Amino acid sequence: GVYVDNGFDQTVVHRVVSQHEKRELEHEFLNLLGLPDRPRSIIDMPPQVKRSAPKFLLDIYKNALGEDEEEKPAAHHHRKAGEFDLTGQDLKAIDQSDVIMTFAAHNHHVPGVRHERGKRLWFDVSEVPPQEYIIGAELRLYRSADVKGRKNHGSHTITVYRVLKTENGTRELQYVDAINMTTNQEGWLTLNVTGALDHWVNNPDENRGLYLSVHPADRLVHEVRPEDIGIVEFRGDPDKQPFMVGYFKSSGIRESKVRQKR
Amino acid sequence: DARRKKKSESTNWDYKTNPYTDPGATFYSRTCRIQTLYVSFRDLQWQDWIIAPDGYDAYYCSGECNFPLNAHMNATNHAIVQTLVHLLNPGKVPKPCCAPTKLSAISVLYFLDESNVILKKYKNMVVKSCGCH
Repeated sequence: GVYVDNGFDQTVVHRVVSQHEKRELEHEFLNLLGLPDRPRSIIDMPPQVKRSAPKFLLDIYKNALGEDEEEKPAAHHHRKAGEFDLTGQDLKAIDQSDVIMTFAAHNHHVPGVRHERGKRLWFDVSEVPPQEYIIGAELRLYRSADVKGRKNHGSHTITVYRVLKTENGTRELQYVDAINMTTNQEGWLTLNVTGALDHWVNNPDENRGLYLSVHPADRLVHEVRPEDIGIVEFRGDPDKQPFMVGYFKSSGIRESKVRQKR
Repeated sequence: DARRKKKSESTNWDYKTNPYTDPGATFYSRTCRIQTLYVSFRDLQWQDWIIAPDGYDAYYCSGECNFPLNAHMNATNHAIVQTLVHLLNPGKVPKPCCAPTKLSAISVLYFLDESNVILKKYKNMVVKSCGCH
């Protein structure tokens, strides 16, 4: 219903809103949020917040955001890093962003492509709003230290490539980023994949995902499986599954055009 | 027909003579100020896809902008001119409008689909202060 202040510090019912009016109002709010309607895919099966990507953004929401636009974000060292080990660079990207999106990793199999020992990760980036431009993007992988029967001790290098072509069963890869990892390192690892996300948003037909390659730091040719060194894959624990995060800033010119249309 | 015409004329009279009367002002008239309004995503039954917040204090501005416009109403210079023109011709020119003078943003975290999530900052969603424009 519609409630009003009666002037004596009391809120009273002014009018009860009909179902039709309520539906209209709901659509107005959805328009305001930039959504044509509530997501259809979740009506029958509500999504779970315990997965890694929603948990990551909830962590940012609770620990790393200023309360309003006027308020200067809290100094980096005063903000809680949460369980996702946010770095100073992450906090800078968060401060600059108008939109932060996460993308869950999928097993997007392409017939005839040999995967060898590495892993291919594919992300659906079709929902990136066209009026946003990319500040940065990172791939987040969880490394668990207590892997039973782990054979591959020592330092390793994780390299991520963008898959270019998959013709005749062969891959063409483009180097994106790499990190070195020590034996007992546990927690979230981040790789910079800004260029890859930018390319997929501008060229959706060329989104063939990323190829994750792991090898011992001292033996470049000896590729090992990521799970052998404790990297959690997309079928692993929900709160440790790999995901990609994109930081975006709204383009004022395009935003004003959208407003005019509305 | 004559009765209907007479009735129609009498009901339109207020509108014709003073079309800029704020319907809200007839319910409770007082000076322009910030009013409490909480938008509840939970009451809208959106909590299955909006992860946070449960809702937010949006506030709104309501009340009359009467002469003289004093300082605590945050009146713009033009609001004073608008008031003078309204006093000269109240039937044709509206009073200054009671509206937000300062707004701030909120962040909303929601599911785009069953796996992808978005944390978006919405500008100008919360009224911080009201004034006469």
